[in-house]
Amino acid sequence: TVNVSSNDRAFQLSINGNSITGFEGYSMARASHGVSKGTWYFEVNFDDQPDDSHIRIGWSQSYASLQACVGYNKFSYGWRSKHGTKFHEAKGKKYHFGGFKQGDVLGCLIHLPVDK
Amino acid sequence: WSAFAPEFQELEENEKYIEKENEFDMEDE
Amino acid sequence: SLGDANNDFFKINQLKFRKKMIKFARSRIHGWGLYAMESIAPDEMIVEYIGQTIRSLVAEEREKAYERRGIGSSYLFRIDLHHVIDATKRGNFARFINHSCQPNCYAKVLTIEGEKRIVIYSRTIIKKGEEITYDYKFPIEDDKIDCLCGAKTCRGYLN
Repeated sequence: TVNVSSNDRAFQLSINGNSITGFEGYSMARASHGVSKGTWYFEVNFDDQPDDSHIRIGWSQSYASLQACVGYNKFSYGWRSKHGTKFHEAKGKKYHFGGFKQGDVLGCLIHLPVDK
Repeated sequence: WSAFAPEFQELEENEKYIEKENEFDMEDE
Repeated sequence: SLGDANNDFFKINQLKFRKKMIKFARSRIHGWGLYAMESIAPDEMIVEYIGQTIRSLVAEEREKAYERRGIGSSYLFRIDLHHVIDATKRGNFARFINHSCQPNCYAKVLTIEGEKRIVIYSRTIIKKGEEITYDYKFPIEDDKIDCLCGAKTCRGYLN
């Protein structure tokens, strides 16, 4: 069963079952299982956020630092709640106007070449 | 450099830096 | 009897009122430095190194930004694996203490009330008028920074 990993995550995040609670600066938790080829999709519920707070979600290789946000370097791809911007290598591009917020269900799909 | 930095702020205590949402971003469209 | 930590707490808070011990003046080692205004016994708390507490990755980004602006990054002081104290733009005059390979002080990280703080202690007796120095213990890097401490046992580089 795929869960939030209990150790492949920033120490300052609090993990309770499959829910992640963060505070202060960006940091990352990854899933217990990764994928390496084919097309995969996961969904999460964005439960709750304090005013003026934001999250980022996406796909990350294990090389990406846990003490930064997803999309910070070349090892990960992130999608931000603020303005719905997508990030890779810390560069933000327009992606989904208006962004997302608590109460939304977020889906992330990755399509990896099968034969490489 | 810091001896003459005009905007240098003296602190009595360590100050915890509050990171910005775009702390780790280089560019943002 | 005050536990060790309480004792440190009281002593570190007295520091603010004992500023007279040291003064800021031109240094033979590099630019400006701090000098003892009175003779100081060994293992005395001299000054706290104060600045902004930031996470390691934020420090790495700032170090690159400072280098780009030619500010140099020797006001970043690592307190543990995850955090650094940055006195480049906000802090106190402890940032002016120069490095020496044969220092008369040392830096110690104290945890007081859960907060990690850096205190500079005297290592030996420090005579009035002597420059305060400690070993920065910078990590070894490829692009070197020359050390100007002039001590007999100088290692030649800060990093």
